[in-house]
Amino acid sequence: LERSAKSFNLGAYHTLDTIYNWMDTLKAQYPNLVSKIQIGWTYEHREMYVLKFSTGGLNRPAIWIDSGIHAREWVSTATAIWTANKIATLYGNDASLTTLLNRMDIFLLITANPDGYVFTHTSNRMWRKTRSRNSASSCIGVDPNRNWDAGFAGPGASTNPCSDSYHGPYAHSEVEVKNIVDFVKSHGNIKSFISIHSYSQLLLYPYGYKCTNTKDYKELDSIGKSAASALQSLYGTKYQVGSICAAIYQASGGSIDWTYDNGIKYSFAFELRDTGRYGFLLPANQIIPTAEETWLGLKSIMEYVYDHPY
Amino acid sequence: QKLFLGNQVLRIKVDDDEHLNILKSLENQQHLELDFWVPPSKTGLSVDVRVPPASLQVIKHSLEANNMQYSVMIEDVQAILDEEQEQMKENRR
Repeated sequence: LERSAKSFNLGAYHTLDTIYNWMDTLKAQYPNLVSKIQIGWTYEHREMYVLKFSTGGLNRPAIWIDSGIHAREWVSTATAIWTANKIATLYGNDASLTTLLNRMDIFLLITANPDGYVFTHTSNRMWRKTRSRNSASSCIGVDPNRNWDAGFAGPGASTNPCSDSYHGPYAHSEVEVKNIVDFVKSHGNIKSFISIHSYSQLLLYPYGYKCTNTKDYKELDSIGKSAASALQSLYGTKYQVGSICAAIYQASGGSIDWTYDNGIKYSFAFELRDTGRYGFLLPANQIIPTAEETWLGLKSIMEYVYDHPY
Repeated sequence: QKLFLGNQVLRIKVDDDEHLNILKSLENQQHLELDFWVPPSKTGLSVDVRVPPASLQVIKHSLEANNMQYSVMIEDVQAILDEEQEQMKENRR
């Protein structure tokens, strides 16, 4: 076990066990701010933990951040770890974050696809999906970002179980997705939902399952552009901002489309950087710069959410 | 642990709908075992694809025959993975 959260190397990639152990040390170091909540089990019966940053209160308005729903996108997981540490260390030292946490909670799901993440460490570094078995095929896994009940099985998701974008047999068939859905529904007061992916430098908002603008399109675009500008201010990393459909492609069954359609107006997805053309294999020495710039983008969104209650 | 010896990642420029259709058709050919890191979606947006050594010649030939520009984004995926593993071992030590 890590003896202190301070001795943990935030600039390295880690196994799931190491990450889960580190969560305990973070919790132990900041007991009045950080707690670890189990939101369920994975298909292969691993725990799914979310870190809760809270200064008290009951069911406060909250911001949700998840990362690593696609297993091979290691830099998103590493960025979330850095972000958790940042939130813990900044509380009480940064006026803006302290003010926010005095009224709101932050939930951080560092590994949204634990089975897949373990599989990338042990068997296949290029694995993207969950590890659930399909009764009708020998191919394993479902793309957990095509499995949400938002235009499920529509354009931009595959019906082929062997495809990396297979949508699964039915919406929320993946227990990892269902765990998040149940948590979000039961909480009922999440105001912003942010999913972190990698790579290709995009800041996206709904919709992906259809190519029409949301009713909040203008506001989301403006928030996204401000966040991308804040992010770029550190190292000059350029982000494209837009709806999923406009910026990349039509993709149905995605997380932020579901959250938006379920009343969470401030729903965004980041595709983190790879300015060095490494794709999913971003070298570890780029974790901290990536996390630092991402933090500025996240902070920009979180501050906006705080200032615009609904 | 699955090895990716000789796998390359190509970055392919998509100039028009014809290019897009060619890439989509390649995407559907399962025997090529292509892994699209950024799938073909629209013109003007580059496509990144990991290509196993057995399919490299076919893909490069197909791109060249259709006047599609590409560059090798990663020369050997396994070399980067080896480096990544080494760094993780070092970190654990």
